[in-house]
Amino acid sequence: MLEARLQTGALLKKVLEAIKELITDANFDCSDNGIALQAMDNSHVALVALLLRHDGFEPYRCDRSLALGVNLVSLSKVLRCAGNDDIITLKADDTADVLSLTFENTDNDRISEYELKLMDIDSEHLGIPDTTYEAVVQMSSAEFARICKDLQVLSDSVQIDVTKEGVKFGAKGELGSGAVTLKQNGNVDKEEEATLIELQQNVSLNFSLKYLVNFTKATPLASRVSLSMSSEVPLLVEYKMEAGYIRYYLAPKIGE
Amino acid sequence: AAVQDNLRIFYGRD
Repeated sequence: MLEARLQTGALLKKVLEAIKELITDANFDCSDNGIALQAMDNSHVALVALLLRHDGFEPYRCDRSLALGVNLVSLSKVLRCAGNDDIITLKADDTADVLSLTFENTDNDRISEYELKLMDIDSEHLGIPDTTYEAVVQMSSAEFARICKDLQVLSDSVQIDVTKEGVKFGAKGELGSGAVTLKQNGNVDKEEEATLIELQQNVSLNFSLKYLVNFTKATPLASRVSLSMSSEVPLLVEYKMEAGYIRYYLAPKIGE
Repeated sequence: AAVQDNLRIFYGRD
C-alpha cells in the first residue's frame, strides 16, 4: 500500500497545473523511491517526466510498487478542494482502484477526505538515456516564461541559438520578427536571475512555442530552469524541486 | 516550413 503525506500540499497542486494540459491520463508509479510519472502528449511530440522523491514526504510508505492510473483533469479538480496551506495525504491499497486524498488545514480542525476512482492505463514508457548535451543554459524560470509568451505573438516556433556569449531566442512570422538575447552573466548580484551557459559547441535549434509555453506552467515550482540542447535531439527543459524534478522533452522541428 | 518530429524516433520503449 501507499501512504504519502505532503506537508506543503500546494506543491501537488502546482505539479498538476504543470502537467494537466499536456497529458490527460497517466500512471503515478509509486515505489520505495517515491512517486514518478512519465507520459507523452497525444501527438507524441512532448514528454513529461516527474519525480517526487520519498524524502519530500513525511511519512512515506510504499511497501509494494503500485501504478495508479489517474485522469489528471479529475485529480486537479479534487485538488482544487484543498487549501493552499493544507497538508495532503495520499493513500492507495494494493488493489489500487481508488486514490484516497486527505486534506488537513494547518490548525488541524478541518479534515476533508476524497476518493478518486482510478483507471487502467496502458502507457508507453520510453527509455531516455543519460545524455551529454552540447549546450546547457540555466536561467530564471520567470524570464524563460516571459520570452516564450512574448515571442508567441510573432510565430508558432522559436529558434534558440546558444553561443558562449549568450542565448538568443528568435521568432519570425507574418507580422515581423523579434529576438531576445540573454548574455551570460554569472557575476550578477542576484543569483536567481543569472544566465549560465555550459557549452561543448554552438547549437541552433527550432522548437514549437506552443509546447514551450505549456512547459512554463511549471514556473511556480522553481525559480530556475535549465534548457539542455544538442543538434537533432529532443530539448530537455528541467525544473528542479527540493525533492524531485519535472522534466519536459520536446522533439525538435526539422526541415521538410 | 518545418515539421515536428515524433519522440519515438529518439527514444525506444523502456
